Formats: sequence, structure tokens, C-alpha cells
Amino acid sequence: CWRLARSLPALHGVVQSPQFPQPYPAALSQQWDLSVPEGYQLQLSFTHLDIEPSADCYYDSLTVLYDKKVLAKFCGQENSADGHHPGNRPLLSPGNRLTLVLQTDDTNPEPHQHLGFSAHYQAKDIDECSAPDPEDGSGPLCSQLCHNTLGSYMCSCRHGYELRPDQRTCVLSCGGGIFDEPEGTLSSPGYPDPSPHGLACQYVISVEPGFIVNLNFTDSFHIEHIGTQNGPSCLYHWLQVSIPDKEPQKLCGGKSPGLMPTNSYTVQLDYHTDWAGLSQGWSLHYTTQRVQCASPSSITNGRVTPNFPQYYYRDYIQVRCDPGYKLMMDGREIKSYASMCQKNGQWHLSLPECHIIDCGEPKALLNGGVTFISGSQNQHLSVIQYHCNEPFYSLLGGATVSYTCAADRTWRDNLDTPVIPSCIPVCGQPTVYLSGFQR
Amino acid sequence: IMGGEKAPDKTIPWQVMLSVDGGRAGAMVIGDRWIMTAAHNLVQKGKLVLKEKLRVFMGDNDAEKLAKLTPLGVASLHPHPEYKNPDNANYNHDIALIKLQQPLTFHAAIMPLCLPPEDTIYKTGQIGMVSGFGIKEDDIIANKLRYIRLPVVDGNKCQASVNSAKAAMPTETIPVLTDNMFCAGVPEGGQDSCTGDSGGAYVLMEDSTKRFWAAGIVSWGVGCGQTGRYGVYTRVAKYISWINKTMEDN
Repeated sequence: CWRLARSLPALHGVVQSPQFPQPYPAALSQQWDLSVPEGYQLQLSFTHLDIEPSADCYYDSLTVLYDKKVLAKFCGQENSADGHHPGNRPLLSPGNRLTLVLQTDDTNPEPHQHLGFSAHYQAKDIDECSAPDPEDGSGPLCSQLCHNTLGSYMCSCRHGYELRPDQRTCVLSCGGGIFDEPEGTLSSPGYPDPSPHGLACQYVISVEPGFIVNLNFTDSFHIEHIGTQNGPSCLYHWLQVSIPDKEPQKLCGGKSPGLMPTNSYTVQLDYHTDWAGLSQGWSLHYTTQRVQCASPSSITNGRVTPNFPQYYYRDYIQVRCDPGYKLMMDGREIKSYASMCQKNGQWHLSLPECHIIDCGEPKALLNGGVTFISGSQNQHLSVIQYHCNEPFYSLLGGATVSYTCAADRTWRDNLDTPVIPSCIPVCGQPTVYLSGFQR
Repeated sequence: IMGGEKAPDKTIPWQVMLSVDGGRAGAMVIGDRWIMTAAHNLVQKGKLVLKEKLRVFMGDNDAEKLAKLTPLGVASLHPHPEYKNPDNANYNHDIALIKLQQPLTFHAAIMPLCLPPEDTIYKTGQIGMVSGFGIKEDDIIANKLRYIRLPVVDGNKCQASVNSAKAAMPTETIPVLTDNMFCAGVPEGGQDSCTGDSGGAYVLMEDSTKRFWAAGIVSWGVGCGQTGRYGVYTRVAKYISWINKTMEDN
């Protein structure tokens, strides 16, 4: 990069008379050859010019030349009556070069001492696309499309044509086009001009699997057809639409097919014209959309998130069960569930089910027991009650006895505690008391 | 038990029968792993008996039936550390705990006794009840559990009774009466606990709850059922801290 930078002309610079801002010497003849890179014009702007004024800048002068042709000759001071001062207006070279020549005579009149000049130059991009053909000036630089770039330009061609080796003109060529962008525009060669004869153009729209292509023909549609009793017959000119696993469809006539869903991620279009007849051509804009998956059915005791009106390729769904229920799939409990809409329009996992949880058998209470109050099979929200084997054991004062099967699958009392109560022995209370009535 | 009666089934469910190296003694249930008795049942001639030689029975009022049962396994013996009675003359701190290997399941025939709050005052004249399989009035060992109701005796009267015994039997070494003991009985004699009852419970009933609590442990006496003599019992309320600590530490 260092060598290249040194070898290329600078994009800008400053040029000044000798000893500026001191007065320039007498009997001087000095030349500056300024240049900027190819593809740019050189623009010169004077920030100061003070050269001894004279008619036609006879004594002292600064001459501006391009290719030995004098563009301007300056002397004098700004607003001075004599001489020719450039003012504030910049000078634009026809090309990327410019030559300045400062010539002074042997004397400088007293008492004023003239300071010379100071100017800066810079490269200015040329819009080659707006310039006429440099060869004969008869036509545009590019025969079809022109793209201006900094310091240069580039020609390109519409679909159906390719650039000739001269990098300027286009030749008809409509084969091998593959369109893999999510959307785009296709048209017959030369559209909206009539299609050339002898065409065999192939267009392949092929996007990522998981997306489907929709063709949308513009209203301006005309492909030569032969009228028959059964409608138009695409005998000599046709546009054939081929979709995998379907019969190819030939289009012709003057009526636009309009919107044509393909339900495929790849479509081939073959445009054929023979050596006679007239087809005005066609144009279409294609778009793509993601493959749609069936909306998941509702989950009993659970819900599917997110809830979209439709689900498309790469959309994810999750299933969450209501509190007290667990995710089950293929007879086994799963911790979580997520399924993605695949490129074939199928969910990668079938939907799970939400089954009610159970807390299992309640812990046995030493010297006590447990009674089921409500619910069944230890399921969520079932209620049990602990009791002690009375009268020999009793619950500690304040102990709770009712437990409910909670969503975390533990039996919990009304204080949300999973600890079961304890049975404390009853002391000093025989079941049979000594009795005596004799006095 | 002298002058008492047979206890109907399930009326004294805390009663435990001990067999220590062939001798019979009493004890009481105080927890599902703990039995309380007199230290002198477990410490003989200054030595702690082997726990393997101690057999623990409970759940029936018939000693012959009890003896046919499989004894409960003993995990450890815990006589009070200050019990020192080499000459059978000092029954101070006559209290011991027995830890069972397996917890008991309580039912109508086996229930624990309550323990009193520490330093509970025993009211003189309050009627308590003592039970056991020991000697009855005809000097015959009782094979059916017997019980008798006896009042708590005033401490001074009891001390006077011991003093009179000392005077009457100058050649005998009468044990000393301490604050860790209390007396129960009647001055006219004939009603008392006796040999074989030691370690059993002297219980009082708490009026408000009608619950029996362990007030005393049958400890010693001068003869049995003699006129002017009383039975001497270990004062359980003095040992609540030791009981709790022993159970917690073990």
C-alpha cells in the first residue's frame, strides 16, 4: 500500500509562488505541473493572487494551461482595475492535469511589492455516465446501464443481456439466470420492448428450503398465442412455469396470470420465442414467504405459547401445563417442550399432553394415620388429614392436620409447610380408672 | 404392696416389672424409649449390673404371664451419678433411667407417666398411689399387680419416725432421710409398699387434668407396714433437670 500511495497523484495539494507571502522575485519563469488520479478532474481555487497588473498581463503573469492550451492568464489584484484576476471562482480542468507558469519581468514598480499567488487544488470526481461516448460522441458511454464510481464508472446490462468485452455495450443473453434473493423482478429480454426472436431463456428462482415462491405477473403480459376453440394455444411462443412434482404449465396470450403461488422453494421459467411472430413480453415480481405449519391444537389443561394466528417455518412453540399438571409425551414425563416448524411444514415434535400431577402416598405418621378427605389417587388438590392413635397419642397443640397435594407435588398444610405433624404420647391417663365406691 | 388390692387390667399401664439377676423390682414408663426406676435396683454392692442381666417386662398385670414374654432389649443404664450406697445406708439420689433398644408403641396396657415441673411442692396429706409386684401383707410375693393409696406424710413427722427407729434399733444402721426424699403412708401401719416394689411409681393425680404424674420412686423403709413407720420415696421433682439432660444426651 505504501508504494501504491506514493505512485498515485495526490487528491489535493497547495501551490504557491516562490517566497510567498514575501514578494516574488523578478525575472522569474517557473512552471508547476499539477495532476490528480485518472477519472478525476482537477479543480484549482486561488486563495490569494497579487501579481503586477498590466494590460493582457504583459509584464508579470500566471498562465494556466491544459495540454499546452491556455485556459487562463492572471495578473493584478482582486478588484483592481487593471489585469485579470480569477476572483473566488474555482477553475476546473478538462482532465486530471493542469500546468501553471509564473513569468515576471526584470523590474517591480515601487513602492508596492506584489506577493504572488497561493492556490489549492483538489481532485473532483467525473460523472462519466453523464458524459457522451468518448469515441464518437454519438451515444451514451454504456449502452444500457451506467454506474458512476469515484474516479471511474461501470457499465452493466439488464437481465437477458450480458456485457460485451468492450465493457460498454450489451448483447442479448438470457440463459443461466439463478435468482436466490428473497424477492426480485424478472422480465422478458428487452421488456417493455417486444421480445427478440429465437429466444430460449431460462430463469431459475431457487430460494432456501422452508420458503415458498409466489410469482406476481404485471398486467402488461403478452406472449403470442394461437387461438383455438379450447382457448389460447402456446404453440410458437410460450413461458413455461415448472414446479417440482407438478406438471409444467405453459403461459401465453394477452391476459396476465396475476398472482401465482407455487408452494415450492424452487421454480423454473423457460421463455421461448421462435423466429416469427410478436410477443410484447412480460414482467413479474416474485416474493417468498415461509412455509406454514398447521396451527397446534389446543392443549387440555395447558397452553401453547406464543399464540400466533399462523405459524411459519422456524417459528417455535412451547407448551406449558396449568399449575398442578405435568408434561407427558409418549407415556413419559418431560421437563419442557419446544417444537419448531420445519421446512417441510411439519412440526418437529408432536404435541405433548398435560396430565394431572400426584403427590404420591403421604408419609406415614408414626403412631398415627392418614385419612383421605377429598380427591383421588393422591392427585393435585387432593386433601388428606393426619390423625394420631388416640387416646395414647395426640398431636402437638396447634399442629395442622390437613394437607393438600400442591403443584410442586408435595403435601402441604395450610401454612404451605411440607412437614408432617408428630404424635406425642399421652401420659398419665389410663383408659381404665381405678374405681371404688366403698367408704 | 401391703394392705392393697389387685389392680384391674389397664389401670396402671406405666407399671414395669424388672428382673435383676433373679430379684424382682419395679419401674415406670416415662417415654417411648425410657424407663425410670430406683438406682439401687441397678447398682448392687457399688457396681452397675450388666444390662444383659436386666430383664424388662410390661403390658400385663400378671407377673407369671409377663415372665413368659420376651424381655425388652436394654440399650443402656443410667443411674444417678451421685448415688453412692455401699452400705445400704444412704439412698440419696436413688433414681436411674433405662434406655430401651426399640421404641415402645403405647396402647391401653402400656402408657407413660407424666413428669412434674421441676421442684413441684408435694402437699402433705395428698393421696397418691403406689403399685408393684412386691411382697404383700402375708409376706408372700404378689404375682398379680397390686396397688394402694397412701397419703404424702409431713416431712417432720417422717424424720421423727426415722429418728424413733434409730432409737429403737441402735445396732441397726438406719438410712438417712434427705430433702431428695419424701414419705408416704399411714401411722397405724398395715398399708405400705414393700420389698419387690422398689423402683415402682408413687403417683399423684393433677386435679385439673386428671392425669397421673410420677411423684416418687419406691426407695426404702424400716420394715413394711409397721406402725409409726412410713415408706420413703425418691422425690422425682428434684430430678427433672437430670432426667431431661440424660434423655437428651442419650
